[in-house]
Amino acid sequence: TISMAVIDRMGHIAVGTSTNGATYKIPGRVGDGPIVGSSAYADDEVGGCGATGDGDTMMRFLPCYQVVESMRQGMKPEEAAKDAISRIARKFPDFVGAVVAVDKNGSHAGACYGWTFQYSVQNPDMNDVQVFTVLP
Amino acid sequence: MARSDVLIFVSTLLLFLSLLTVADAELVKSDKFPVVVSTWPFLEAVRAAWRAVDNGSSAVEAVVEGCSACEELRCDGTVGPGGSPDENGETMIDALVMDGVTMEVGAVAAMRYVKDGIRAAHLVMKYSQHTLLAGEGASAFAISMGLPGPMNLSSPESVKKWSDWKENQCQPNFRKNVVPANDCGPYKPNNSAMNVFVDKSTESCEMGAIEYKPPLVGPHNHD
Repeated sequence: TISMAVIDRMGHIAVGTSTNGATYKIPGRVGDGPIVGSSAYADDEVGGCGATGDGDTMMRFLPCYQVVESMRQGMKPEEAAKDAISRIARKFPDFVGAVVAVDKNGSHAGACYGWTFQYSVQNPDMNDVQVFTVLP
Repeated sequence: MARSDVLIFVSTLLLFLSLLTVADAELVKSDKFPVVVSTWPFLEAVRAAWRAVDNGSSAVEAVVEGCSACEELRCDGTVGPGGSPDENGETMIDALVMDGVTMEVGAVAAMRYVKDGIRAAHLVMKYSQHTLLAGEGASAFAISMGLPGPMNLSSPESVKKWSDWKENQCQPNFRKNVVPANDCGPYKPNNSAMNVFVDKSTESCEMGAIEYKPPLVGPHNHD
């Protein structure tokens, strides 16, 4: 799965997700990919979020909606990302997943559980894409 | 109004307008933006989104370009056609795009026969009042709006993966509390396991009867 957030020159935010889902899934199964607030969410006034992992579990918690709403309440991206992941892990200790958060100023952070997660960033300070590694 | 008052008014107005112009220029030329953030080290996808947004595309357009690049590259086998076969060996596509300004969303789920997931989601956003289209309805809409299809979304790799899985008695899989537990279907409910939930009045429930399977999710099999 790819989940992506972009802030354009005007400061406007959009997010998107694309995936072919889980291998060997039962036909008809839909994961978190097309679910608003689960795989991705954005609000221009706050920021955006992308998620990846065990979609069957993650879509029950709308982690990206949670991230954006936590940032709206004043949390930094790192704190909001960790909080959203911990809410899932408390209920599903075997869960595997990650979120990446970006606020409206372009500050970003990731959080993960059950695996080491990497996310990619490019902004005007970078000549090329930079990859950030997040430990569970 | 005295001439001096008019001059003061005009001067104040010009000063205000010049401040507005500076503020606007700072927004457009902000050294903070644009920004592209993506899950995983999908470098080409981020570069595609960056090229778009750095050349003046909107955030939505850049997201579509970035995710579309990943679909074409079949990033990790988890994006685009030719990956993640289901129990029938078929690849289906899920995708979503959201505009954080208008809160408009377009999404497709379990879309068959069309490889361009994020573009299909964008078409749902642009040309319908709906949020999410699923299954063959999503495919028909995407094709009617100009995307190529119908086409087979399998690849030699996905067919091989599915064949190997079938030879391994369809293990692992996402079924639970069914029989047969360790073979391919057709499946039926495992009534002895389900009784644990149905008969809540008994105190002889054996939790061990509930089948547990470790998660199948990993770096090359995830949403």
